[in-house]
Amino acid sequence: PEAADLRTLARHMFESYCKYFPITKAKARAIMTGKAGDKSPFVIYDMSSLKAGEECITFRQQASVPPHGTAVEIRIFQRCQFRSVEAVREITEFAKSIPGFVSLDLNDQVTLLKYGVHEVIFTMLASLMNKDGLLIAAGQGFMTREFIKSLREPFCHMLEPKFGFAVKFNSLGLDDGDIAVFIAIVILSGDRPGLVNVKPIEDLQDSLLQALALQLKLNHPDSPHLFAKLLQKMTDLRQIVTEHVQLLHTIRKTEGEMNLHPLLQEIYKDLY
Amino acid sequence: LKEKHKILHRLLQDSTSVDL
Repeated sequence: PEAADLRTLARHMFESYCKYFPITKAKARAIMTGKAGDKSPFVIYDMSSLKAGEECITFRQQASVPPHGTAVEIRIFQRCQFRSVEAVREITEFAKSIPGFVSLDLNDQVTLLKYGVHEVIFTMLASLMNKDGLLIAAGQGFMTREFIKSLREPFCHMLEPKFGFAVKFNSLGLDDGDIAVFIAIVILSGDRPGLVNVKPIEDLQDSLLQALALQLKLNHPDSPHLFAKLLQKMTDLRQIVTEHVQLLHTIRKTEGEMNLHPLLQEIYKDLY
Repeated sequence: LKEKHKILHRLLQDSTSVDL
């Protein structure tokens, strides 16, 4: 494709990204550095600040979260679940906006989402993280990494690999326009198990790869190896998802009362 | 496959109609 077409494609993905995802990296960074103009996020760093935070932060999912008597770990886990379910809906809308996606075999659309959504979730989670913690509840709160590490087993391990990934990923210095094309590429991976018709998927991904290469060349002229570095991150993402699925198996075995949302059950079943 | 992924399938068809 011509360079102008590739720029149009990259711009289109950025517009979809802004349309379907509630918080951009730019917004998250502004909140974390106190430049957003809003009030600073409420910092949750121990059990008492968590209790205070639950009073002052407006969570969207009040109805589906266990009551206050429930263990902290279970409440946090259920909030993570709810946010993941919302994210799957957002990512599905984003995927449908990728030119050519809705013309793919419907079974293949399901497969691409089944395998892609968590890689996208963990890519975008990096935007909300720094080495010390992560923004929660659309930027109203900031939960520290140390607090999460202090939760009981196995919940203390839930986010640590994602922090490790986030710190390295964030060091690439990508902006929202770069991330938008990258996650479209992640979704259109032609090597997902069980795909029926790989060729059109690879063709779409190829256009996006060209759009990303050009985007990075123009947007980061001083980082000539950024494209190659970014593609290597796709391997790390698969590893993180595999570990995440293993942790969920552990949680389901050890935590009798833990309910997994039906949408997440669908996605995790026979995943890896 | 779409039979085993009813919610994902419905999200792909019309996400606004799906009550999660």
